[in-house]
Amino acid sequence: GGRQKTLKSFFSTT
Amino acid sequence: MFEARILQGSILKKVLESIKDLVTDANFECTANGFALQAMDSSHVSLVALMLRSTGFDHYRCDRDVTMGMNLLNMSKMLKCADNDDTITMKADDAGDVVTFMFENPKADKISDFQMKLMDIDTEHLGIPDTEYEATVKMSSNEFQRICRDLSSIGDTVTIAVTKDSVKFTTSGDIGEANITCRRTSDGDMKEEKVKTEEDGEKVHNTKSSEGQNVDIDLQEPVTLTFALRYLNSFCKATSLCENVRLQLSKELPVVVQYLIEDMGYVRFYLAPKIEE
Repeated sequence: GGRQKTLKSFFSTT
Repeated sequence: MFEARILQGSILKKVLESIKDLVTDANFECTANGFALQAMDSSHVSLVALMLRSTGFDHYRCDRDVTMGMNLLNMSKMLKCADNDDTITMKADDAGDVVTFMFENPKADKISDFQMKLMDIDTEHLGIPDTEYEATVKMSSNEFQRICRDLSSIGDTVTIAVTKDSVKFTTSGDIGEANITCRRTSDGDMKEEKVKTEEDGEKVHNTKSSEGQNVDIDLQEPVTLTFALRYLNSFCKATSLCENVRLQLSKELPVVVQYLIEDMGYVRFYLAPKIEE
């Protein structure tokens, strides 16, 4: 069922 | 000096139980606002954000911001030594390297204190922007847990499709496939009143409703997203914190799964979707 994205592809590190 | 006393110690115990399997080590940020945490799982696919506002504690003192790095499994071991009806007090010196957990029974004739070593944890903090989500679903947390558990016996992922009138959970695996549709309950069945508070978020009081799934849908745009059930099942360990769970979804964004902690704050889980190639 698709490729698992990581959160870093949506949110930037601060 | 940091000192925070919570009358209903079971809340802290439940919070820890809900996050300790997802995250190993985490920094708790103690500020005048409250006791907060943001941490990702080791594969950086999911994130937990916890907020326990200072106003929700029976006593709260934080002279200056303190970061306390803790191993959550060890913290959970210590909190398990508190009874559910114990009052729990957390204490730390500004420059200290230990945190003290003090447990007091309701009769105040048994007082325990446990000291846990703090750790230096190098973590990445993610900036999560405030987003208007395309779909917001509120439903019984027990029902959501049940659906995630049932579907994970059939497949590894769930596709969540939200429309104006329903939310549909679909999975498939070697043995077959499964669809569970929860229809939106008619307006007003989800009795709640919202009170805007000064900081972050809203306080929601829910009164127990007698029957049904109590599904409330707020939709800008229909959304369909696919997620790994393993993580959702882990989030559901927070079920006992709140009668309802709120799911927020937008196209190609992580889902937000929120459990409110009455009068105190929330635990929110973020999970990155699976994207078709």
